[in-house]
Amino acid sequence: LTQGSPRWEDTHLTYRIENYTPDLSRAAVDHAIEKAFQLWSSVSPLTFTKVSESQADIMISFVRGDHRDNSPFDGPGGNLAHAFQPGPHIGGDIHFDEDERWTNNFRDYNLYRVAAHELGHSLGLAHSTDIGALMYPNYIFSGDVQLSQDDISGIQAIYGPSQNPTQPIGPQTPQVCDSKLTFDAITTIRGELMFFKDRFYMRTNPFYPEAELNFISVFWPHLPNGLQAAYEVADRDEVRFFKGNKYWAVKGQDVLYGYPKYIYRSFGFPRTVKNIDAAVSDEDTGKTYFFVANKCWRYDEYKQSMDAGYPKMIAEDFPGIGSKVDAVFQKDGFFYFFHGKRQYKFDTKTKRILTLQKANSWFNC
Amino acid sequence: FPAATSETQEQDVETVQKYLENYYNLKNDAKQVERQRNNDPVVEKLKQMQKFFGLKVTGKPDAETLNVMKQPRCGVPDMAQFV
Repeated sequence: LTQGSPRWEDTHLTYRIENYTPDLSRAAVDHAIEKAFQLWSSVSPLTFTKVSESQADIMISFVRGDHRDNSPFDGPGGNLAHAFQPGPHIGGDIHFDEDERWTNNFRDYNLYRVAAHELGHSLGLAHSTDIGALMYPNYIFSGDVQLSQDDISGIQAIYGPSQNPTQPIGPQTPQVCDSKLTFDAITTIRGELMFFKDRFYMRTNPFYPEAELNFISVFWPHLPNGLQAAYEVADRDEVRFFKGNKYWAVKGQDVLYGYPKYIYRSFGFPRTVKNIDAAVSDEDTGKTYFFVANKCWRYDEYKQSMDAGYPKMIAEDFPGIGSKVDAVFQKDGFFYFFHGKRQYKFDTKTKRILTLQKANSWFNC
Repeated sequence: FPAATSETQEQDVETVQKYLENYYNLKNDAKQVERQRNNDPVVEKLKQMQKFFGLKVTGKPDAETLNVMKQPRCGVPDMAQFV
């Protein structure tokens, strides 16, 4: 919350768009701003009415450089926009830097995304340290604009709950040192490990003790959230991501042309398989294991076909790891299986579990 | 200025100074911080910023910190009122 907890006493507010950026049509600007208001009114008692003349509570304008509010803009990049806390006159007003390019898609900078953030300030919110929150200071566009639980808790702390019979809840950002942390997928990638959960990836690097957490869209804007499996075919420098009955292939940050593809056609799964739980490719043998419910398939990357005799029960090839796999990767010849908060280090040669650890043991907590 | 790593370029020094003035109230608070603990206000503010962004709190403009400072962002300060 902003220092001093400024708020609007009247929760029925007006707003006016004083001028328009030439980067978008007027209708696109109106729509982006309207959606930003709807975002906040859907989780609070606040209502917003657009007016076209005279003074409104929240005046919205596109300006550049020094625009006489003691906070000049700085040209392209850097400072994108600002907004003033609730109050009379300039209070609540939102200024967008006209030296930026405003868009209604992935390209920098998405107006709806920035407007949703600035409106949080106009209503009394300050910046959040939660990278998954709209009120995080830095611009990150993950493809969709949604209030996180942190944003919702903030606005409801100022104005109370929405009149909505079902209280809206928002996504929580994973905490890398949460001992209850579980994963959607894990893969090696060019010698590193990448862990996936909801909209986020986590990775460690030897130079920096804290695990890095950010949006998957920072690397692969067009991958869906909530990935279910991922594995690397190292000698092709390719990583494959699975969700539902489709998969995407990437090389570094580039999604390869012609994806997504269907798992049935590419790997020969029966149509009864609706999604993959986990996958790992054994670098030594070129065999890729797919885990689906309590079964596993084995695919030969060289022959590009499923091996005969599969599917098998997971317990036949990997005794002791249980009958469900959330995620799996290979490192230094061993398989690391993840199910819930547990992680099994497995020796595929002796078919034995070597260690049992917490799922987040890789994050130096 | 804090004992920054040798390869910190001149413009990085300026980036840090400007960023802390814009978003961490460096100028206005400098006197106060100096008086209180006879500390370098830039180091204090740098630590505040590193803590806010979940970076390693070193008080030095390391590469991770500079990387965050160079990202496009909102003009409202992280640690002060914007009125």
